[in-house]
Formats: sequence, structure tokens, C-alpha cells
Amino acid sequence: FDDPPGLHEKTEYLLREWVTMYHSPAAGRDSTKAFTAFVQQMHQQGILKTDDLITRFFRLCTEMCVDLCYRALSEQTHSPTLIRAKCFHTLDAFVRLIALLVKHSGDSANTVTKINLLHKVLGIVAGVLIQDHEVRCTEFQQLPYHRLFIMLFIELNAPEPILESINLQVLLAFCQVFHILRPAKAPGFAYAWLELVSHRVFIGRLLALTPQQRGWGMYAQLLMDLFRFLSPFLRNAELSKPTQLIYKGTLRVLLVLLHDFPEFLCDYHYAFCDVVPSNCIQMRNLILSAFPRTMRLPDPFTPNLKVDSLPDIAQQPRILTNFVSMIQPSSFKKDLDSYLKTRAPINFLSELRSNLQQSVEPGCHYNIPLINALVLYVGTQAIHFIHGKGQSSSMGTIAPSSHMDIFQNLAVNLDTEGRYLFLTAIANQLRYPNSHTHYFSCTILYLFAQANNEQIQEQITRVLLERLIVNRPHPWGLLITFIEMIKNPNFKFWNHEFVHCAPEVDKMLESVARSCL
Amino acid sequence: PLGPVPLVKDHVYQLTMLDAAYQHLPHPSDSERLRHYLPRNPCPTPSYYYQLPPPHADSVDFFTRLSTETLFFIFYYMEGTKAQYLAAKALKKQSWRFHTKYMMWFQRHEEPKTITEDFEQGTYIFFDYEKWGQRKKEGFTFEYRYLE
Amino acid sequence: PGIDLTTLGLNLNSPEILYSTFQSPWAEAPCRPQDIDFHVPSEYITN
Repeated sequence: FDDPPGLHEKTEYLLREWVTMYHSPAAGRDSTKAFTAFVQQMHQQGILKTDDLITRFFRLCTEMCVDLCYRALSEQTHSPTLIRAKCFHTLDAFVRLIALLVKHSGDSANTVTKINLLHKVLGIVAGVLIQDHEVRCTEFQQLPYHRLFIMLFIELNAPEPILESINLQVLLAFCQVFHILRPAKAPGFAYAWLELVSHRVFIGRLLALTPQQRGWGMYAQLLMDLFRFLSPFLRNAELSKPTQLIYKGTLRVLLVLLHDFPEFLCDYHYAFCDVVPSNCIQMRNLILSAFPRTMRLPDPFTPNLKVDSLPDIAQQPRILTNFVSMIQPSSFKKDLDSYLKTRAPINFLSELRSNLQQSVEPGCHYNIPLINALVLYVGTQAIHFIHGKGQSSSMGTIAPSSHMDIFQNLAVNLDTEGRYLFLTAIANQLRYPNSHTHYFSCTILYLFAQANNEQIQEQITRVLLERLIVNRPHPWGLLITFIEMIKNPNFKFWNHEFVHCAPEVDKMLESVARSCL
Repeated sequence: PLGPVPLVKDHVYQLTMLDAAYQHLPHPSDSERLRHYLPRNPCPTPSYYYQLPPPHADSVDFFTRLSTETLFFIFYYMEGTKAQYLAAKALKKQSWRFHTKYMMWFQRHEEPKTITEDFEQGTYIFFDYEKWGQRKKEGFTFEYRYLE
Repeated sequence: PGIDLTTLGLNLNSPEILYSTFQSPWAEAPCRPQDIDFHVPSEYITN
């Protein structure tokens, strides 16, 4: 609003001028000669006089670039290659101008002015995008914004000393703007957003090159944004083509992470599984299958595999999510801690189910993040308690205990939906050899063995089986748990009626058993 | 046992916008610099053709086995890409040298007769990418210091 | 049953890292060398 009179014309003239200078052979290496001359013109036009004018200048330039793209995109006669060449002719020049202004604003030691200017420009582009997204609705086009963001990111990650010194703040600035433009906020930009977030330079910078893994938390946040957006659409199994494409794209990105950065998936598996819908079995398996590259996993089908004696089995895995803070309200947490210590208040167990329920909406009666946090918290407390006695997790050491009271109470008192979520929370801990995998594997087998009715045993079998019958990968902890359950005669697995409830189930279990044994 | 969950209004809007965005997906070349000389123009080839580059196609060894003309083609027409970088490395392995002052590639044609501080006597061939062929550079003193 | 993840165009058994040639979430194949922008010496930009 209230652009000073003549500013629009001035800006249009300057932008046109810059594009010409940028493309002229005399621009010099990285357009530095052209830039020196152009900054003079900006001064003469008074653009650099105040912060407000600079802000208006960038907004007007962004809007002009966007309008140019919409005009080019509307020319049906042109091929996509020609349209893109037209759009990028101006966009790439504008990007170079921004990059040069960021690099050369303030003196070379003053990184604050550079980063402030970058935040300003990214915020302006995001603002123009969101307004455009709201105004044009389904006519919105991602092209100009995608190009601006990715080319600016690549320019500001060039191997130059001045840029290396501000690289972490540059990464943070881009992560912040991509979080602002997350798919739930700008769904029309979702495909371009995933393209940006999974770009090889972006992943390389955030997950590989930034020291001390300081980009991992930012990247995890962006993946959470993606899972939260996909969740309601994946929750209902039939996917529309657009959803199927972005789902498949997500799987590709996760495969790259599983292959190149498995430790990243290990560290954030809990947060990711908190938002990935529980019926998204293969994607969740993919996340849970990650294990540290330094670790050698014993073949789960090894006959008489002694899990207890594996060197890593007692190692506590790193979980970079503050899951304890998810146990709300604090009064519930206080009662929980008290019960774990003293088995009082006695009504804690009888009220447990109502504490976990959240609504009467069909299909989401329960507070899933709370169930996940409760299960992991009680489990880690139990492991701590067992290790405190110099023991390790086993069928003999995990019970009797106040921790197992809670798990058994949940297994018996929850309805089918609640128990499915409870067992899913346990199964989400069956990963590579570590103390959590070990404890929760014993726990789910213990619940199977101690179940006072067959329905519980059937549901435990279902929860494990639904994760095994999908395409690979399958987490190591899941395999060894299921193998133990069908192999160990103490569980009398094959005696249960539900094992033979249908010929195809019988056949499938037989084939799984054969591959296991 | 969770069953489907009906989409709330917000999610319906998001799905509508996603469907619209699906009509104009970003293209991988949108994340790459403009290729003035060799823009991507994917043409569908019969499925029995190789659909993927051979393994290690992005290694110097692979490029070293390409013909000199191919390397020069890659060097001059795929500028600013990893292919150009690999082609340059392969050309050096084929004993070509890039003269930064004259922006040309040279290959010693015969061992130089004398080497003094700042230039080498000898006859040189260079690759003339205008005529796309190798040519001998007559009476040329090789300014050693510009050798890249 | 999910998807056979080996059919998504990623060489999952590759000893090299995948991300540096990751072309796009929708691409069925990795980048080729000519698709990857590279910081070559500026003298190479001869055009």
C-alpha cells in the first residue's frame, strides 16, 4: 500500500535495465561489473535511501517477475521449454541481483546486514506467494516462486568464502521460509516445495556438509510439515492421483535418506511416527528400518539367534524428540510417575483409558501422540529400573512391575481401536538392536503369553503381521519378534484358532514360518 | 480397526489446490541453470533402448574412454555442468592442456625443443571448436604461465 | 502391500551416496552429469 508516486515506474525501469545488463557479455565474471554500475543507478534513483523503499523495490520486482511468468504461461502457442526460457531470462537475473545485494550489503565482516536482507527478501517472496495463492486459488502457478527460491539457494551456496561464513544462517533462513510455505499452508505449492526440500544441494548442505549435524533438526521439522500435510489423505487408503504422486515422491526422498543418512532417520523416528498415520505401514517401516551404518545386523533368520548377547542390545538409542513433554496434562504425568514408583493412586489404572481418549469423532477417539509418549516413557522408565538392578530385559525381568501393570491394563481394558494404537506404539519401537527394541520385543511377547483372552493375541498377531506382509523393508526388531513368537513353543502360537481362521492366512503364516525356520 | 476419517473442510481445500497444482508440476530442469545450447528435450525411445545411463557414467574413468571429439563436444556444449568438469579432467588425462588466456585446448604435438622460463618452443595442435577439428598452431610461442 | 521400492528409479544398493544425483521426487532416474550445475573454473564458460 501507499507506494510513493513513480516508484512502480522507477522499479520497472531499473528491473528492465538490470536484466539487460545481466545478460550482456560485458557483465563480467558473476555479473560483478554490471552490479557495480547498477548499484550507482539504484543510488541515483534513491532506491537505497530507506529500508522501506528497498522493501517496496523488492516486492514490486517480485510482483513484476511473477506477472511476467503468468503472461508467458498463458501464451498457449509456446512450448514449455520456450515459456521457461522466457521466464527464467528475467527470474535468474533478479536472483543474481538479490544474491549480489546480500553478499555486498554492509562490509564483508558484517554478516548481520547480509542475513537481515536475505530474511527480508525471502519474506517478501513468501508474502507475494501466499497472497497470489489466496487470490488466484486453483489458477495459482508455482513456477516463478520455485525458480526464485532454488536459484537463490544455489547462488548463496556457491563455494565462496564470504558465503561460507554465513552459510548456517542462510540455511536457517531458507528452512524458516519453507516452513512458512509448508504444504498445509500453501497446498498449491506443495510439489515445488517437496522439490525444493529434497533438492540435492539442499539435502547436501543440511544433512551432510553442515558441521555437528546442526541442520538435522531443521530438516526434521520440514519433513514433519510434509507428513502432517499428507496424513489426512493417506489415512484413507484410496489415494487420488495427485496424492499418490506426492506420496511416491515422499517415499523416494525417504529412500535417499535411508541410504545416505540412516542415523538421521534413527534419531527422529519417534517424531516422524507420531505424525505418519498408523495405516501408512510401508512408509513407517521404511523409517523404522534405519540403523546406524557402523552397525552390522545379525541375520534375523539365524537359527538360535541369542538376541540378549548381541553387543548393541543394551545400548540406549538416541531419541531427539522431547516425548516426555507430550505427556499432558501435568496432573496425569504426576499420577503416572507416582504409580510407577508406588503403584498409587490405585485408581490410576481404572482412569487410564479415559485419560487417553480425546473425542467421540469416529476413527480418532484416542490421543495418538499421548499414547505413543506414554508407551515410550513407561518403557524407558522400565528399562532404567531393570538396568538399575544390574539386569537386562528378558521375559523374567520385565514383570512383575508397575510398568507392566500399566501395559497389561491397556491390553485388557482398551477397546479394539485403542488397543490397536497401543500395540502400534509398542511395535514402533521394534527397530535395530538397542535397549528399546529389546525391551519392547519382550513386552509384546509377554502380553501375548499372558493374555487372558484370544482376541488380544489375535490383535497382537495382526499388528505384527500387517507390517510383515507389505513390501520391504522390514525393521530388524519386527522380524526377530515375530520369529520368536511363531517359533518358541511357550507361546503355543500354532494352537490358536485364529491362526487357521482362513486358508490364505494359514498359507501365509506357513510361508512366513518356512522363510523364518 | 481405525476406519476412514472424513476430510474436514480445510483438508478438502488443500486437496483441491493439490489437484490444481498437479496440472503443472515442476520439471527437474526448473532447478537447473538454463542450458542455452542443449536444453533438455526428452524424446521417448523404444523401451528396449537403455533407459538409464550405464553405471559409473559420471566417473572420470568413463569419460577417459570417450573419443576426443566427444569430450570436446561435452566441454563446449554442456558448459557449467558436472559433465564439462569430467570432460576437462578426461582431456587432461589425454595430455590436453587448457590455455586460459586463449581459451583453447592445446596438446603438445612433439616434445618442445627448448623450454625457457616463460615459454616453450615446439609445434602445437589445438582444437578449433568453430571448425570442430584439430589444427596446428603455426609459429606460436606457448605462454607457459597461462597454462591451467 | 505398498510399493516395490526397488522400482522407484533409485539404485538402493549403490555404494555411493544417492542424494548428490537425486533428480527430483517425481523423476524415475538419477541426474546425468550434464544435468548437474557445477562450479567449474570461470575460464571454462567460453560461450
